[in-house]
Amino acid sequence: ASLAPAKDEL
Amino acid sequence: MNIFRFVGDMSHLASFFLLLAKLIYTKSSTGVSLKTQALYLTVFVCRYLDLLVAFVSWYNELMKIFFIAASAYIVYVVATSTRNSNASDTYRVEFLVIPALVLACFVNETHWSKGGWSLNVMEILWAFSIYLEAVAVLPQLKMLHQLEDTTNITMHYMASLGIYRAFYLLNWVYRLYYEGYWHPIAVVAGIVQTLLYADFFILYYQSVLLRLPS
Repeated sequence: ASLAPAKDEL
Repeated sequence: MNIFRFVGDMSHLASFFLLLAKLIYTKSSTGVSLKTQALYLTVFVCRYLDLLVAFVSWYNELMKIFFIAASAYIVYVVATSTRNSNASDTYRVEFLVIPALVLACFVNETHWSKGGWSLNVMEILWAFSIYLEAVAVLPQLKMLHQLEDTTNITMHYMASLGIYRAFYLLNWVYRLYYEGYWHPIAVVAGIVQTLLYADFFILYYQSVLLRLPS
């Protein structure tokens, strides 16, 4: 898993 | 999606319509900083490059396309406005763009051990867009402080941007607590950006709300 979760914001 | 993010997004969306309404109905871009609008266009283009490779939802896709298209149109209208000398749009944007770019090169979410070269460039551009958005309002703030006859709609535009930022902070608190979702770069930059709007809200309170007819 990556350090940061996927970006799903604007 | 939680209510905080949704309200934030709707407030952001409203800010575009307020600015477009001001430009179209007053037929004047007086009081609107071309530099801030050009910075926002840069922000959206750099951040939404993932439009082509990372589909999240139709909501996200359509909002991203709208933000890029609307800010491009706003830049076009303000840049070609003949009735606006914008003599007070004097902020030195290189002092914003260059530090944001340098910071993005060093503080970002790249993982060079995996992912392609292009994905890592997109991560740098994402971080750049976050840093630049945090300070992009400064040329507009400088203009507001210098101009006497700022129209109320420009002030409402700024207020809706401030509300958007504030609700994104609430959204991040919610998401960290309930989902473990946490992008420290975005959160720290978002706090800085919201603090810049605090300065504006003092002005807004004094110049708009105190003058409202009772």
